[in-house]
Amino acid sequence: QQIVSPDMLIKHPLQNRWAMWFFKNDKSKEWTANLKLITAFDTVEDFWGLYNHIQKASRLPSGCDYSLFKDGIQPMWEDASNKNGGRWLVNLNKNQRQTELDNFWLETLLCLIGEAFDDLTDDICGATINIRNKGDKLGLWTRDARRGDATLQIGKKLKERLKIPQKIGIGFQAHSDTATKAGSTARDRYRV
Amino acid sequence: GKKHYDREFLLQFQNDYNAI
Repeated sequence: QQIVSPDMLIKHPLQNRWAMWFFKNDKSKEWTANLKLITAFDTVEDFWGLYNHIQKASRLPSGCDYSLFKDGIQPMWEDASNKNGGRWLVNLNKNQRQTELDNFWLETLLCLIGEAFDDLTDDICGATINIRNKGDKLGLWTRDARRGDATLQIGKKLKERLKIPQKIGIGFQAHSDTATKAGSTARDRYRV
Repeated sequence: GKKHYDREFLLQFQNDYNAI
């Protein structure tokens, strides 16, 4: 038997417990039936244990999503924690699936588990990556779309961590606008 | 009292004993 040093068994606790979800678009089932909780974790090592053993987002079939949300918040508009909120949306072009998507998603995950948003951590609900043939999307979901200053600070931090060039803007859309939109996209409440 | 981890700190554990 291998003798394991106690140091090897120490795990680093996270500020929040996070749950990873997976969505696969099976049109024969209800939307909610297609959304599955993979597992929840609350240490750095358990995050990596999960991340290292699931498929990279860029290799998922079109129509699939990964979501990482605080434990207890479901990755849907209807959840009590999400319904007054919105999301910062990063739209990727088709080329970026191979060049940027996995890096963007990992960086977003590290922002979440590492509490990169500092005092605004309570505004953060989670994030979702949508794999779609028409264009992949990364969304950072927040709790309250009316909190303008907080929302803008979160957007700026996200843009900084993803190293999105200054000249490229990203928009924030309230879930209530997205749910009632007439066209293909909801209006931006904020932009950075 | 909050647990903040920067990206470099988090990345060093990707291939840690407990993670693999």
